[in-house]
Amino acid sequence: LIELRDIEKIYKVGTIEVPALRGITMLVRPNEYLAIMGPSGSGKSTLMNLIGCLDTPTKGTYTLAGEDVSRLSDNRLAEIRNRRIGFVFQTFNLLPRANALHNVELPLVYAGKPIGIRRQKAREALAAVGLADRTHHRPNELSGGQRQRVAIARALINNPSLILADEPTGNLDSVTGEEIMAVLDEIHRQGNTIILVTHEEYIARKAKRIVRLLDGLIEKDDYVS
Amino acid sequence: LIELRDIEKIYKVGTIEVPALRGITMLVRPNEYLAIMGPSGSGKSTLMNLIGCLDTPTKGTYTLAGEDVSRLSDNRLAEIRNRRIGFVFQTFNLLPRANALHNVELPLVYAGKPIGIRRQKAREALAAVGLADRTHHRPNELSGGQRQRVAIARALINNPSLILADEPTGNLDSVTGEEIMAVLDEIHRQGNTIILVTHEEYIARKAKRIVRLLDGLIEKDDYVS
Ligand SMILES: Nc1ncnc2c1ncn2[C@@H]1O[C@H](COP(=O)(O)OP(=O)(O)OP(=O)(O)O)[C@@H](O)[C@H]1O
Ligand SMILES: Nc1ncnc2c1ncn2[C@@H]1O[C@H](COP(=O)(O)OP(=O)(O)OP(=O)(O)O)[C@@H](O)[C@H]1O
Ligand SMILES: [Mg+2]
Ligand SMILES: [Mg+2]
Repeated sequence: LIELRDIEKIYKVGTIEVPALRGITMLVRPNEYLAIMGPSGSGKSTLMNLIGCLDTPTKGTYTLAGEDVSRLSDNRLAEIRNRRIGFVFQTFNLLPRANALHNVELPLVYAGKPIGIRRQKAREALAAVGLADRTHHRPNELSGGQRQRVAIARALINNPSLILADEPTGNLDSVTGEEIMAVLDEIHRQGNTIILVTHEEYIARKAKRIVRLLDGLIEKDDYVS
Repeated sequence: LIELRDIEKIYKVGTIEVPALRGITMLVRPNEYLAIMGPSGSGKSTLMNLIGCLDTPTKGTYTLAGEDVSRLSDNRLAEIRNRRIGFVFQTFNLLPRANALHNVELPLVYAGKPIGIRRQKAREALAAVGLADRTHHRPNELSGGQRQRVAIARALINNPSLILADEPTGNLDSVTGEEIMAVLDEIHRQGNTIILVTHEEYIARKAKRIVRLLDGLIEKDDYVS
């Protein structure tokens, strides 16, 4: 499904070069459940952005479901991002002026779904993350963990086959975190692929494989029993 | 130092009332080290905002160092917020167009400190959280955990006597999290008061007392041995 070869990402800050990824090679098969760990600043979110086609590598190749991503048209990339991939951002990235329901239904708006269906699905998605009674709150009227759950519901609403979740339980107490992990577990059981970034060991243990980054490189890549 | 009596906070969303805090009574003495825990949405950030004078209660009284906060002038409140309290927000609240150095020096700008001193102190504060080589990055050029650490450095720069930290390690791996907790430990050792919200038990264990919220009320309030 996902094939990264010698991937590098170098950011520029003024005249300074920041090598965020310094040569990543990894393979992810369909229906894998993978956790990415590593110190703050080691390149986890950068790697997720590349996998999710939100950014392009400075060097190396990325093959997604057999297609070289760097050769894809903008339309094809947009279609992959909107329909095939669900992304939970580390900083949520919700629309501040839209309420929870509208934020969650947004991917369905882009997919051209009619309003009745989108509203229904958005309500169900919010109920699945425990926010049935917060549909009309805007992000600044929600707690940190509630915003995180809206971001999760939005990522899942299009039934994507690849879920990229960047610290999805970072703002959640352990009970609510477990509920979210149960949702992801079910999505995995249905045949989809899950890649999540976490700094919490007990969350990483739920995955089948743990990739550890250190300073822009893969330090370890092990299947857990 | 802090005396809350029958504190209630009711938000309005359209015509609906959301009772975020439903009667909180608690006392915090100088030099205490307190952790607040509880499920997502239970009222932790709301309580922190009230304690930090960033918001006012709907009912109840808040006495800070002997003064009834509701009777203080705006100038006095601003002075308390800028000089006596250091606040680490759950969503960091950094200025997006300013780099890390400038974000961290901001409280010193408000305190009227000259530029040489503020730049020096801001550099030291960033070095203390491991970001000496990121001073000129803006927030969108920083990782999630690096933004969190800039927010922490900014909260500490004025040497406040009351630190309010809302999930200060939520985006940090355990090693970096331990470094931050060591910084807070030292600040506590110097006689200051620390109140932190966390959903991680191993972080809460570093405090001397744990207050657990549930649905806007205090469920438990225990000193840990
Ligand atoms: N400005 C607001 N308007 C309306 N409701 C609000 C507002 N801010 C918070 N709430 C509601 O008040 C309740 C408490 O919010 P608060 O942010 O204090 O929770 P929290 O304990 O910090 O949660 P978390 O662990 O998810 O950060 C939540 O149910 C939230 O939806
Ligand atoms: N847009 C950018 N411009 C410049 N440098 C950047 C940019 N984005 C990230 N960086 C740098 O690249 C490195 C990797 O960042 P990344 O966000 O991938 O880290 P991370 O592993 O997700 O960290 P965290 O656990 O703190 O979220 C960091 O040192 C960061 O400062
Ligand atoms: Mg990150
Ligand atoms: Mg909160």
